[in-house]
This record gives sequence, structure tokens and C-alpha cells, in this order.
Amino acid sequence: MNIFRFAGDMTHLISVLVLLLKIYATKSCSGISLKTQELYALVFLARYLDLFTDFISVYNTVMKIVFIMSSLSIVWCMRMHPMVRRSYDKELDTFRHYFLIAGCLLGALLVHEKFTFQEIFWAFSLYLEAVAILPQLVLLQRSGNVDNLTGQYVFFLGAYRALYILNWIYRYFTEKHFGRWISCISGLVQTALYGDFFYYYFISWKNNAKLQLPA
Amino acid sequence: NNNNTVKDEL
Repeated sequence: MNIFRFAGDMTHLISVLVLLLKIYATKSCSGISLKTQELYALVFLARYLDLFTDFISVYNTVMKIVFIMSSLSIVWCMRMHPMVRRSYDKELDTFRHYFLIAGCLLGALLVHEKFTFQEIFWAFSLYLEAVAILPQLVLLQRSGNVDNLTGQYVFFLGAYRALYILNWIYRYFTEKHFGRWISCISGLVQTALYGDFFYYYFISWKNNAKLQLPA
Repeated sequence: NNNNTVKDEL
């Protein structure tokens, strides 16, 4: 465990907590893409298949359970909670995310470490996580003004993977056998997708203005 | 081997 990775995990945890706070405190999920939340639930379920088979550390197991439970509860809230579901921007959240799932599944069948069930689902989860933010970014551009908590949610979500890239660089130089190009490339693509969001987020922070994404 | 290294990541 290195500081980059720990900071990355904490930033990821903060992003989830910010989202839970927004939904719980405002009883609203306006500006949040249900499709992105569903993709993230899928990412965690596909990646943590080894939750009960490989024990790595208490930290690892606890964090996996937290991510799975939180992503499923957010999806449940947005679909079933009577107050929250009313504020879902159904007509704006129209990204066809099933194509993302199909594409990533195909990609995992073609490009993986080993042709085993667990490895293919692991590669699938990495590819899917790289693109999972797309419905959310599209929704933000469509809904124009972004409320603070939603903006912070997306910011921390992007920052976590950027920190993971520093972690992979660090591990590449400190661990002889470390070389995981599937994670690294997916992580680079994922962080790049946040590029323009980070730019407008920084501008709004510098001007102390409301975050406005160009339509 | 490098197989288990990244699997220790979240």
C-alpha cells in the first residue's frame, strides 16, 4: 500500500459519501445519472467476485463491501425511494448505457490477462469503469447548472483514478514484477474523460463562480 | 508473479 493508492481509495470513498449525503440530505437525485450509478454497481460486482474467495486484508474486504453496498443502495434509492425517484431527470438521462456494457464485455472477451471467468470479469470491470462516467457527464451538460454536491461528487470520482495512476507509476518503479497495462490504460482513458470537466471545474473554482458546462 | 499484485487493489 502506498500513499497514492490510499489517497485514491479515500478520494473514491469521499465521492461515494458526498453522493449519499446529497441524496440523503436533499432527498433528491436531480442532476445524478441513474445509468452511471448502475454501471458502477456492475463494475464493483464484476470486479469483487473474489470477495469471498481471496482474503487480502481487512481493509481490502471492508472497502469492497462498502463500495458494493453503497452503489447498490444508491441505485435502489433512485429507483424505489418514493421521494428520491420523483426528482430523477429521467428525460435527460438518456445515454444508451447498454451499448457500453456490451462493448466492454466484448472487449474483455478479446483483451484479458487469462481466459478465465474471473479474469474476464475483472477486465470487463476495468473497461466499464473507464466509461461509466459518460452518462453522468452527458447529463451534466444537458442539465446546465451543476449543484455543488454533484460537482464535488464528479470531481472526487475523477481525482481518485488520477491518484491511482500515480500509484501504478510508483509501483512500476518500486516493484520488479509490477506491470499491469490493462489497469493502466483503462485508468488513463478514464481520467482523460474527466479532462474537460476538470477544466471547467477549475475555472469555476478560480472565478468562484457556479460550475457551468458548455451545452 | 505480477498476477496477484494488482488484485490487491480495489
